[in-house]
Amino acid sequence: FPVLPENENEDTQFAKKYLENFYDFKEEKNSLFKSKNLNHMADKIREMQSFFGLEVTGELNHKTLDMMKQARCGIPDIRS
Amino acid sequence: YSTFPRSPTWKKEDVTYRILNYTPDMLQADVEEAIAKAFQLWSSVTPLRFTRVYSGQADIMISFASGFHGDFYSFDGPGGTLAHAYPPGSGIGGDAHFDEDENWTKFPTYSGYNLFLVAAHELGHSLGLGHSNVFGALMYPIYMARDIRDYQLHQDDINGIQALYGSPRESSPTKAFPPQEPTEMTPAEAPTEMSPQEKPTRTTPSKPPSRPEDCDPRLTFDAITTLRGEILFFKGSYVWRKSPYFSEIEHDTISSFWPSLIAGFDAAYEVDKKDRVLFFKDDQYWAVSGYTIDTGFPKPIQNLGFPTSVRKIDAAVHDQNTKKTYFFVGNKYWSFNENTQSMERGYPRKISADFQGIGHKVDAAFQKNGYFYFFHGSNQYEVDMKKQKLIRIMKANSWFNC
Repeated sequence: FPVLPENENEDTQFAKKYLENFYDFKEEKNSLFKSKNLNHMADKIREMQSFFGLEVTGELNHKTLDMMKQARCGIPDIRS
Repeated sequence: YSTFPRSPTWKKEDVTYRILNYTPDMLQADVEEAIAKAFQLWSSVTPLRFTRVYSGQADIMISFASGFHGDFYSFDGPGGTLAHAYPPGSGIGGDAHFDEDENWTKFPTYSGYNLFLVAAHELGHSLGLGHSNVFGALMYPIYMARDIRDYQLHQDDINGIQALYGSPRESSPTKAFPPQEPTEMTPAEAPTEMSPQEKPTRTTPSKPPSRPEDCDPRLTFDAITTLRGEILFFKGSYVWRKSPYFSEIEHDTISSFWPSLIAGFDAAYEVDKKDRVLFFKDDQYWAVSGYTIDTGFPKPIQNLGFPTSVRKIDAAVHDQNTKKTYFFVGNKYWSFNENTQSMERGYPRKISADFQGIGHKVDAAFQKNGYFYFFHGSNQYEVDMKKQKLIRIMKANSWFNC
């Protein structure tokens, strides 16, 4: 499984916010299963990586984070 | 390209816009011009006409704001989100908001964001387009500084907006006001919702430069190069691509590959072993590898060893066998050693002295399958360099299956 690191560092927080804004990621705040949230986020990372033509790994790797940090339009890329 | 859910569009061709406020980063006139030019991009490829009004409710209300500004998408300070816009609809529908915490600029710089480029993108949303994942497209969500002189929409953007509104009408009447300085209107001509005291309207013209026909016998080229097995023919902002794998010629624009490069090259050549193409325009040159423009460019052509008297070059071709690149200027040529990265001694020499049958200016040149092809006007000359022999003369567009 592409599993995110346990300790939620700043980058993870940033990525979460990015995915909420632009990829319709909704964190289930009171989910008992942390791994479910992580998997859901990894799915969204995959969606974002696919959109930008990055290698689709589901991991919050350097290139993915770099792309997230670029200046951009505020409209979501993916809409539910 | 993509659209918003249910593909909302404006159900009319005359769409109004209003600029509610300004950024202190730019002169008001520059803000107005940037936005008018952004609208012109879209009106040039659709039947839509955009008219600016100065009071009341317009279809597209344009404003600058910081942080929370009354809608669901608060801005986030410098960087990050630059702007957003809403799809066609009443009320906030169509409106475009720009983050005032950004540094807005009239020209693309590395320390700010060009208002024309960002406005053109957001107006794509105001007209119903979503984000595109085509790199180089205007509707690609990531900001990319690029050359805005003679900026053209990417084909993907054109496909998207024409899917929503169709192509421009042949005889789309431009209102009585071509886009010069506003002149006074007679009340009889003023749109009904405006009182005569207000400023007259400005309407965007629709006239994209069209690409010459493939088989036009008069077709000439600015520059030609090979690129990873394909042959790219350049004229103005247009590119004809001949691939060994497809019989059809593909039509693109320079900006669809290299958004920040200027259209209208003078020369181009590929150094195949380095997977690198160099483009020349006036006294500057750029190096690209695939989509990526190498850092540190443009550079002055004098770096290659040209005297300062040479202000531009006509054509260039790289000889894969000798690893030399020949630069053509007027009736002379230079030889550049790609291994030593230096111009060879004893040059310039007369083209006619060394290139059999080529006694005139060369517009473009490339090498393919051991033969050199020199273009002059609407003709091309196939030369066997080893045998120093002119093989045949053909039409310049003979590669297009005419």
